[in-house]
Amino acid sequence: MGCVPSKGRRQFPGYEDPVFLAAQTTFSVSEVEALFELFKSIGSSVVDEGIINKEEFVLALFKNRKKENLFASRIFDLFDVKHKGVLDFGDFVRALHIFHPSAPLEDKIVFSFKLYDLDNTGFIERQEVKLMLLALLGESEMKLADETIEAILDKTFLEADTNQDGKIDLSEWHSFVLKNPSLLRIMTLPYLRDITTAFPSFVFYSEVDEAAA
Amino acid sequence: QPVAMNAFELISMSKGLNLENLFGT
Repeated sequence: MGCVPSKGRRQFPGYEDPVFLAAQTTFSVSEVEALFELFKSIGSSVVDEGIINKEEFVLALFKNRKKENLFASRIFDLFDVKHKGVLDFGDFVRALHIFHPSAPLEDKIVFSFKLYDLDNTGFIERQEVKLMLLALLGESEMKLADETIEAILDKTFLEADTNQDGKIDLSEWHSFVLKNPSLLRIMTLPYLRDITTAFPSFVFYSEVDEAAA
Repeated sequence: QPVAMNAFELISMSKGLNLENLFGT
């Protein structure tokens, strides 16, 4: 392809070669290039500096830059594997790869476990789950009495915490989500299969030959 | 009936966990 010369993609901080990123992920080279169009779009919504900051990430999710959200913030932090406080293109592609319909189930299970292990102790604790339930209630304006929340937590930990030590480890989480596959629905984005159709403009900026894509 | 659901089913309803929205930009 290469219809139009690239307009300085390599000037983007953390820009990585699409061929290199495709080799590391489920994405084809064309899909990585289409993701770059999405990346640019999100990363230029507040400050156009070639990276995605947390504000831009939350804005993309909520269309509201003032909103703070525990879950969006947690996902951002997990995408930010190098703990730089911003996402570069490589971070973005490698993290989204886990959400691809063809990504390994095991990767989705581990990512979802980390998502809910808010304090990174290697366990999902009851207090963390309660905090997330309260955050959900705040976000949705759904109202639940404290005793209802405790009943939900009791039921959840009875099912998930099989050794009944008050916390859910990765092995327990693994068994729990296999019995409740709907919990992994958030970990798969069917849209990623059609990313080149969603961002066809990648063709105009492609730097690779069709044969390589 | 929220009480019939487990906590994670409820939590996964959060808009902040729905990355589909990223593609709407």
